[in-house]
Amino acid sequence: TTYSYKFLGLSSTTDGAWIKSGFGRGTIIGVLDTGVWPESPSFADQGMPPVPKRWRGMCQEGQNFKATSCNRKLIGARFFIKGHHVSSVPPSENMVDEYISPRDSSGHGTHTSSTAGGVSVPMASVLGNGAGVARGMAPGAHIAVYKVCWFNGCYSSDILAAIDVAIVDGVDVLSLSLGGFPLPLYDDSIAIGSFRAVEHGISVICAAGNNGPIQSSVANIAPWIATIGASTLDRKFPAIVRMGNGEYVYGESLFPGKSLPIAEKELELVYVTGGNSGSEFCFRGSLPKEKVKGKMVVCDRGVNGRAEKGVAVKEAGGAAMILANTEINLEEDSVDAHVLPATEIGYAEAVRLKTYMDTTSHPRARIVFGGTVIGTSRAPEVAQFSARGPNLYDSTILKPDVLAPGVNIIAAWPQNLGPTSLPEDTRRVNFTVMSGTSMACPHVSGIAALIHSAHPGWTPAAIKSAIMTSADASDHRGKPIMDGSKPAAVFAIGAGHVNPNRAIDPGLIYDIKPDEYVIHLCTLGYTRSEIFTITHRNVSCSEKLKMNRGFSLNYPSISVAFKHGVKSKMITRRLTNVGNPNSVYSVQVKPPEGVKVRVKPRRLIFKHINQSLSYRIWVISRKKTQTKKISYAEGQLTWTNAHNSFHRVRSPISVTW
Amino acid sequence: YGNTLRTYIVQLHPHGVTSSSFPTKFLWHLSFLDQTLSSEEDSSSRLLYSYGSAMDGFAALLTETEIELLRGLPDVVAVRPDQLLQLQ
Repeated sequence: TTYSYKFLGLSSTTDGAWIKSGFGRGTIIGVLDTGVWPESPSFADQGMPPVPKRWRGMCQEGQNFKATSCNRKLIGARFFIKGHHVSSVPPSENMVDEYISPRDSSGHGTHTSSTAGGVSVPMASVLGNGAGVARGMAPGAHIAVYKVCWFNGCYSSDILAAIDVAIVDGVDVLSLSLGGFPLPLYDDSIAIGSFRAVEHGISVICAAGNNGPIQSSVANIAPWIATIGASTLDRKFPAIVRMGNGEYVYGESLFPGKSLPIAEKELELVYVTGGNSGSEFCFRGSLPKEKVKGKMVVCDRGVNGRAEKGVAVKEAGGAAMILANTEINLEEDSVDAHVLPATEIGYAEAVRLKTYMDTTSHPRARIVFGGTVIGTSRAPEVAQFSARGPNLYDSTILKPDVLAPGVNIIAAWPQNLGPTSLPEDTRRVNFTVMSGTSMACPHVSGIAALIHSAHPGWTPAAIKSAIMTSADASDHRGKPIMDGSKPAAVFAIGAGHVNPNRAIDPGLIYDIKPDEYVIHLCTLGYTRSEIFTITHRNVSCSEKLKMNRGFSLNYPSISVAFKHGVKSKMITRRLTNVGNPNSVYSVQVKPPEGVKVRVKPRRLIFKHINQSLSYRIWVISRKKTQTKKISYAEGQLTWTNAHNSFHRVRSPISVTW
Repeated sequence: YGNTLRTYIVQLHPHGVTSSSFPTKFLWHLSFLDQTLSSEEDSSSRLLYSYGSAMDGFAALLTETEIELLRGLPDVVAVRPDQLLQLQ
């Protein structure tokens, strides 16, 4: 990516996560996605160390993909198509070839792989926008690509086959920017496959999903998975609309404005509504040429693709487009490299623009493109589309776990597609912009790789704990992370926003052994057969629970649900010292509203490295009456090192009534 | 729908009672299909994946009738229809 590593504070000169981890050297990131474009400069292997001897993977040949397509950066590539192939998929209307090989036909996998572990590429940009040196989060890590997603989606049989092979191949991190809706764990192939991966010491990082801001939309919710929501950067691409009345409406665009004479010309505005053709959304073929020819067309966001609307406008003879957010998108701008001069405006701006159009006989406007602007806006903020908690199937585990950059991420792109990925787009670029929790996920995969390189003996739970307890609760200005117009709730941000420089040296970790996940499933009331399906372990829950009375999963965040008249919960946590010997930590609690929180002991004195100490937390509801309506509150619990303020180990607390 | 072929993921007991009599998991998985399909069917054409690391089991093309037969076998832990997920 051309900027997010800087936004996250990663530097190749100052002492931080990159230096401490050797840029992720020696670690292997497996990416389950749409494949890879191996010729992308992000996968060049100059300066890369040799392929690790433990690597058992392969570079599978196929259509337009040779065994020689792999190198010391891209050390493995395979494709899994049997589940897809047999699923009576109708012939694709897509004009782009779908390669029957690890070669990426749609760009998504190239983008995510390079975000996780792409090497440095100077002078990267999207048509001149967002220019900079592109780097993945772990530029020294090796990448292994497992193509499981095809034009119509990703079948769980293919995903499971890829996880099956990746475990044997020897990956250290698995990155899955895919998912759907939350599922019970025994019905969730990703949860089942990843349990075995975690048992093998592999960190599994998954996208939280894009079904936000709907409550309980978060997917990939197994506690052994790191579930990643999406946030914004402080980088903007202003493309401001100057209306005929002289007023301005803020918008953003990646269109290289000044390159075309028509780009900033004042044009007549038109918003085509009525009928059933979806013209307000600018569906292909819905815009009457006589109404839009030579004009600036307003299109509502939603239903069809943002860039596709631009093609629809262009096909109908329109000269420019204003993409207007609807209420669900609020002010979030996910920019695209449109095929015609275009800008995207927020919901409030859309209301203003439409009011101007409704009250003016000949509305006119022009777009003023402002290039790339960094650092002037508040960030990170929660992306509106980022899936939200509470966790639908396990109220004791807060999901998503953390946020990472996922809006307007510029990363590598294949040469078979234009920057909009539409077949009509004949431009060719090495980088393009994408938004989604898909883009957030590989940021954390790369960061997990950095931690793995710095601490090769750490378990996936320890790596995840380091990422979660070091996450930032505030934005870059020290103010609350925002979610639209309000401070974000823990159900949107989990433990906060990733901070790799702190995650590499967390001081303390909450570790979890695979057997503890099994006991946790017992506490949730899963049956013996359901637990066997998920974990392949034959357990007697009554015995497990008898031996582990009052068990709490040693999760780095705290989530309590007061149900059935219960007013008090006692939970335990166990911290392991991975910082310095003779470290003393004291606790600070910010209790959720309506709740009293007691912690014992309030000081933890670690004499040795790897020493573990436990503490108890009593969460007591002070609410007198319980209404039928579900209500929430949140707080936090932080262990601070008395002599090293860098080591702050923070856990969010969520309470549900 | 009884005769329509769909992809199912069949999860087996990792140390199933019948597993030890086969030299490889793949052959064990094929034998499961053999028990389920009619004798003239080639079970290898129905077996899509044989899993051994992420899960013990296999993905295969099966009818609902065959699934019912499979569910009755002692080493079968779970049977799930293939699910379509999306990039995010």
